Amino acid sequence: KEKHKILHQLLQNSTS
Amino acid sequence: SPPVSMAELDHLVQIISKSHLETCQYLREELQQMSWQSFLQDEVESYQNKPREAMWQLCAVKITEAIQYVVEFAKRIDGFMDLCQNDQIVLLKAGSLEVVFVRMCRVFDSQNNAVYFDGKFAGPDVFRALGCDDLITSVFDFAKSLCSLHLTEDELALFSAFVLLSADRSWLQEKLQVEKLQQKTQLALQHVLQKNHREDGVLNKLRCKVAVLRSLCSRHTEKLSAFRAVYPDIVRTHFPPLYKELFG
Repeated sequence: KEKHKILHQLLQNSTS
Repeated sequence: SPPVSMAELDHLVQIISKSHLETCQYLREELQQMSWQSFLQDEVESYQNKPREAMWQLCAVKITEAIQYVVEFAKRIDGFMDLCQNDQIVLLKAGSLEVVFVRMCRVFDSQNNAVYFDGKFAGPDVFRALGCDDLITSVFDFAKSLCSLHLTEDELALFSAFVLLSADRSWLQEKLQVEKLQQKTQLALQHVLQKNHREDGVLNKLRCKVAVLRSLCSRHTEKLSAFRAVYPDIVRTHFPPLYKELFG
């Protein structure tokens, strides 16, 4: 997860 | 596991098709309005005269834009967000570019062998400055062959989900969960193909495409590492962070 912070953040964002 | 009912398959097809259309980046109506306008010769030449690193950066930006829509597509697939976060990341890291290549056939003009890129339709020659003509040719060939299947939007949606939910990716922690999801997606894909009265061989043709997609993506990674060996600073400072995270 640490190595993929951006992807992890995109997955956390509410489905825009 | 318990047999999947027809109603459940219909429901899955509906959800995945809706997710696809909500996140497909280019609606069919938009594509039709564009009337397949291709780049003029002087525009083609301006791309060809770009420095290699500038064209690489432009393509990395375009790929990253498309991948962000694929991430949104994945988030809307029934069951994907129930997977553990590690596996969500593994599936997207391995499969997002594959889905971009699948989606490419929606914006591909088979007659003129051109793909929608940076505002107009571009032939393979537009990408000459990249120095990856062999890979570009293979990508165009793949798009043309997928186009020849004339998949409908819901067939494309299901095939995209099937490609993404690949249970054989390495580093998956809950392989069985992904397998179950992929099997249900495959049943839904078969269900759609039957409902649309497609001839029998289509599912097998789609299965063969999966191997081609894997090859295209590994060749992309090879080309990127060769490019980065020559231009390490360009990649570090000018390439989109998400692109570097996925392919770096």
